[in-house]
Amino acid sequence: IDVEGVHDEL
Amino acid sequence: MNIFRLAGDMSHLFSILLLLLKIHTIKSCAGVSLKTQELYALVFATRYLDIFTGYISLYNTLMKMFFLWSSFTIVWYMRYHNVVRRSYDKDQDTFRHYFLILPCFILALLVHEKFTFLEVLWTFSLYLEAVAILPQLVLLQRTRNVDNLTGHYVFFLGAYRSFYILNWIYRYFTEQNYYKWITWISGLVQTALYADFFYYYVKSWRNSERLQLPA
Repeated sequence: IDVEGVHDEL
Repeated sequence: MNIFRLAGDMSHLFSILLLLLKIHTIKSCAGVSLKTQELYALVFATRYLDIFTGYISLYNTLMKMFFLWSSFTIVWYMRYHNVVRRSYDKDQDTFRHYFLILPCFILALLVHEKFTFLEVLWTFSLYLEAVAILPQLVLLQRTRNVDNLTGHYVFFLGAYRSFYILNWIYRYFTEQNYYKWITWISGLVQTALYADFFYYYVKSWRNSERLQLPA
């Protein structure tokens, strides 16, 4: 789940 | 995490390990562009500032630390190592990489998701990563004869980008509200830059001969 402003990819 | 993203990350990791292996064991960086390596170090330094502000997973943090450490280590080897730096093709590696940095920064100031310090730097790193391979591709084209390790390095970098595109397609269909225009477009530009190289790489591999690029 993608939280706004958080980049979970590298 | 899906299989495409993992495959992409592993290709990326593997490409860097190949390059480090070449530099560390053969003590040579012939055919490797210092300009590209410096750009990657800047890409990681500006993208992974969130290592201090947010936590996603141990995997995420460790990978970020590896990419930061390895990119600066490679630059250090090429610039300062007594033996390695002598094998650097300085006269061939003439791409003016500074000219890439400023336009990417201006573009990040204009086109971004949010106007915050970290977000603008993160966006800048995406734009810069998209074009950071250019000095390396120009150097390969100039020297034409590509040694195996350098060829594989660029191949696995390109594989990493291709897997990420599959990852975005997968995420778009499996997650709600997953769309990232900036990431996608800069990712597509980056992958497109490899297309020409890929063509000659696969051709030489099929004919099982040494990779030679046209002048």
